[in-house]
Amino acid sequence: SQKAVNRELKKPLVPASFNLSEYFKQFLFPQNECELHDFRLSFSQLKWDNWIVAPHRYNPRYCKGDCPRAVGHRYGSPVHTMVQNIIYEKKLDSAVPRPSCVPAKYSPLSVLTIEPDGSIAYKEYEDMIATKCTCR
Amino acid sequence: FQAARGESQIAALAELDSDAEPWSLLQPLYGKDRTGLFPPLFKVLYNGQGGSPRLQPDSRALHYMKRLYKAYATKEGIPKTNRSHLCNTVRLFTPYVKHKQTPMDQVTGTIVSVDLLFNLDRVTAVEHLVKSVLLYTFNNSVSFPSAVKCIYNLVMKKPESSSKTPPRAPHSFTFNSQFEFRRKYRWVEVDVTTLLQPLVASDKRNIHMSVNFTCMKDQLQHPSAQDGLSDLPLLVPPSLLLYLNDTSAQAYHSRYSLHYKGRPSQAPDQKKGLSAYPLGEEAAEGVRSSRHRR
Repeated sequence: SQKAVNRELKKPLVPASFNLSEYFKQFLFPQNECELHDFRLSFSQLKWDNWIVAPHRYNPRYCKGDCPRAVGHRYGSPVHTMVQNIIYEKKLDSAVPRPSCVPAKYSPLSVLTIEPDGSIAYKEYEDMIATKCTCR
Repeated sequence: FQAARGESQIAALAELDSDAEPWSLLQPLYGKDRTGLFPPLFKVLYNGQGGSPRLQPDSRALHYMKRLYKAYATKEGIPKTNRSHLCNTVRLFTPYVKHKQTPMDQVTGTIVSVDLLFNLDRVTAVEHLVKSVLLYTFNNSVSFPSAVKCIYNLVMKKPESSSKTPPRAPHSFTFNSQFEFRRKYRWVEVDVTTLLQPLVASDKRNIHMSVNFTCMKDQLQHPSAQDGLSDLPLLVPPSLLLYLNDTSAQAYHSRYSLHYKGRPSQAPDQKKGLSAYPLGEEAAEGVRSSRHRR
């Protein structure tokens, strides 16, 4: 009847709480994509400040997040990563995990330490701070 | 078996009381020392030496090394790329002073020698010596009424042999260097690379040397110069500074030090004897010479 048609027309197309931009965002930028995060550490928190004189703050940073499908151009991942992703998504083998978000590049760190014999050492260590992430 | 071992490992970790010192979490769970897996820094953590009591260094030496750190690395601890030095390790040793010096001889102006013993056990086999200096640091910048000329005489001695072996004539060689004290120096460096090179390369870790100064007599005419000398801070025993290139995989190798990796370290020329330059100038000199070398 006319009344039923009017009632139907008045119904909102989408639920009131639905947010269109939020809806599309999941296609444009997947949530918590693989990226670099800070983790500021002071050696006094670890009670190591009695022998590590410098630096006072150390930010090793870390990689966290989901690896999207198009890992190739975005993370410089090898084709193997996309194959692994397909196997994971198609559930061809439940033992195969999703590609992981891991560091791809590091930078060195200089430390000034007091040695057990009381001498003082300035040392530069390789690969102590993550500077870039990738999916593997 | 792997899974089971993993669970036992997790269980063992869980057993550790929650407020245990962090490095104790790095203790080898199987009692077998695996420190070969970690770079030296974590070796210290792994062995739990982080918390072991340690001798406190001399405050002047610590102040000098903090300045060196600021010159070589940023606040976040990233090594500066504009640096000219070839080394990724600098070690400072304070001496065990064997003989106290006696007051200055008024006639010749000689400040009687002092015997110094350095123990270099912390220098590892993969650390190659690039440069070595004796470092005299002053509490506050020293000013002299006029340039003071001194002859610096250093005799390296064989470490004392044990009582069993017959005593031999002290195997020593003398190293003379003349230098001038000008105004306003916070520290004075005496380059001893040629003396230490063979000792460090042959894994000698106990260095025994005696040092004395002979300052020119004519400089003492001026009474204030005499005063300036009597409280000459050179009476304070020097520290030994070793600039080393750590060739291990865990150490950071900038493009400079790659040239020197595995090569006999090319210590800078010794003619200049004393390098009493502020850190900045010496670093600049390093750039010039490395450019020249290249």
